[in-house]
Amino acid sequence: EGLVITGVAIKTDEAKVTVLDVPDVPGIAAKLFSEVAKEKINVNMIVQGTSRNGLSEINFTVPKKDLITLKSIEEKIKSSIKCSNIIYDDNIAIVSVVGTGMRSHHGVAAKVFEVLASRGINIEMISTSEIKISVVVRMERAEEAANALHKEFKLSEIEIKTE
Amino acid sequence: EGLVITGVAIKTDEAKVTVLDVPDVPGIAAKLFSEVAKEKINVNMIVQGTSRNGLSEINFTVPKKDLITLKSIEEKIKSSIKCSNIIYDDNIAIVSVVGTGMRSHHGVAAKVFEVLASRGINIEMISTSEIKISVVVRMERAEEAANALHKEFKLSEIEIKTE
Ligand SMILES: C[C@@H](O)[C@H](N)C(=O)O
Ligand SMILES: C[C@@H](O)[C@H](N)C(=O)O
Repeated sequence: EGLVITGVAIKTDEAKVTVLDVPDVPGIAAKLFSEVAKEKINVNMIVQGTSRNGLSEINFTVPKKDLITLKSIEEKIKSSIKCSNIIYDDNIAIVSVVGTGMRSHHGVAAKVFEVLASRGINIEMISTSEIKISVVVRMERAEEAANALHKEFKLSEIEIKTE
Repeated sequence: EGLVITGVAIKTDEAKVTVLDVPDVPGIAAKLFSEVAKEKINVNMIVQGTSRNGLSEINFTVPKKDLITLKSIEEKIKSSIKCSNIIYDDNIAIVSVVGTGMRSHHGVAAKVFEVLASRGINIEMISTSEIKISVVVRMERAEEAANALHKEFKLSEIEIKTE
């Protein structure tokens, strides 16, 4: 499959939520997201890595406009699943490089990260699939990150999409 | 946008690599993945959550066949980025639910997690995008997970793809 990078997208209307030290046992993610779904809040990115000492961290992004509702159910979430804390961050942007054939081409992700590194932009979260590499950065670095990626992948003017 | 779940996919030819306690500063992800790219190893899922006390965990999956090569460059990686340890797990499977309109429909992810919870299947890693919800489970639970999801979303016979 040929590698084709089709665009760079920025999403600035979301906030990141981090649920710390949840037990790594079946049912926890189900309870957490069913509480969020009850409030009719749309969840975009969900990122969970590997547990340590039986505890995991679950991150997800929601529309900024829903953050107040989400905070209002914090006690409900904390009584449904054990966790040490829930952290909210509304100063983030999601910058994504979109394309096809990324999985079969080594080095695309490395290049995305190198472009950000060269500008001293810190990567705060990463989630990838075959067609998309998404990173979370500080809101104020989003434009610069997107422009740098746009230039690196030699995309024409029209491709920076703000979702 | 209407919600359409088009299929369930299982991927059993990959291993998960976890790089622990990397400094959460610009350039680390770039260095890690450029070392991996030098070996011409294709990276599939990359998952990094939020750092704690300035340290992050970076997870990624590679073809099982490349695990020996990856282990052979561990010292190179450790001298290029500070980390406390690198963990390899070749007994995993990636189970994905694929569809469109997932972002604008609350509750799809919750349902996926509930199906796995109801069968006592532990979710070891999560990565989602608008068109795909991927979870890592023990290899021996992959079939059961995929069949349960297949049934839940009432998909016809043909849709369980083994990638
Ligand atoms: C941490 C959380 O994902 C848990 N392992 C679960 O299955 O729900
Ligand atoms: C942890 C790693 O992602 C780091 N923040 C970087 O930008 O490379």
